Amino acid sequence: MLEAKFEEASLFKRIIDGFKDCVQLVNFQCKQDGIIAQAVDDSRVLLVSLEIGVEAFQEYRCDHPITLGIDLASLSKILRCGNNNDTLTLIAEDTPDSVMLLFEDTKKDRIAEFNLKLMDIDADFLKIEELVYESTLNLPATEFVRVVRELGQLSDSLNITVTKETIKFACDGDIGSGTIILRPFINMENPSESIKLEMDQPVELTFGAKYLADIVKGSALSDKVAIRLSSEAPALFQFDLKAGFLQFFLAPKFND
Amino acid sequence: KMKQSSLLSFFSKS
Repeated sequence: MLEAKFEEASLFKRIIDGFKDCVQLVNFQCKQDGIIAQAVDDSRVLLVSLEIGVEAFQEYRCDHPITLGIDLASLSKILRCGNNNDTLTLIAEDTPDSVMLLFEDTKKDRIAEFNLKLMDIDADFLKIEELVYESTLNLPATEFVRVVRELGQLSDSLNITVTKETIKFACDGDIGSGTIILRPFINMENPSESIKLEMDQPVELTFGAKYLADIVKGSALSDKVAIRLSSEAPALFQFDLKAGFLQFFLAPKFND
Repeated sequence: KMKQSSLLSFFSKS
């Protein structure tokens, strides 16, 4: 049996909002040590990997591994019903046909119960190799959102070049071109505003702007994003939770 | 002209 209680429904809402627009059918694997999920978008370009550790929950219990096959569009409809500061408990039997979502307000005056039917999802599970990354960037999530939004207007591709002291984002489209250069700095007062750059080797990669536009939705989860790049390999964009993470692996574009 | 690569050329199915 699974009983997983979020202190605030808003956390689970933000997690689901962070990736529901790029994948629809997702198997959530519930185990003793938390919940994980992996899904690949229809074009096989973007992979989402989610891990919610036990510490993210107010209460957590899962005696046996349980897989919840969920249509995120349906789940979102139910998640819109509860209030953000309600507690939200996910409850499922060992071999469930449905998962119950229980919203309780803090005074326990209002208790709302919804059952979501589960699906048999026959999805590929991709084995993510341990990649060696040549560069790791840490940016404020708001800065990352801004770069993707601004340059995404001009082109369907966005190029990232990392050298020792600069991170350059560039695009070149039908209506014109744009470049945004960021330099690493430490903000002592607000560490999350800092830009960090660790570089073993300069790297240059190009990505589809529409996939980046999906990835930035993960910024609802964290005020920082870590971007790990390696030539000729998928890039990793990671948003950390207090316990767990939401990762996006994005396959690059190459010269034909 | 740039071509979009697929994750399947980097990650194996399991």
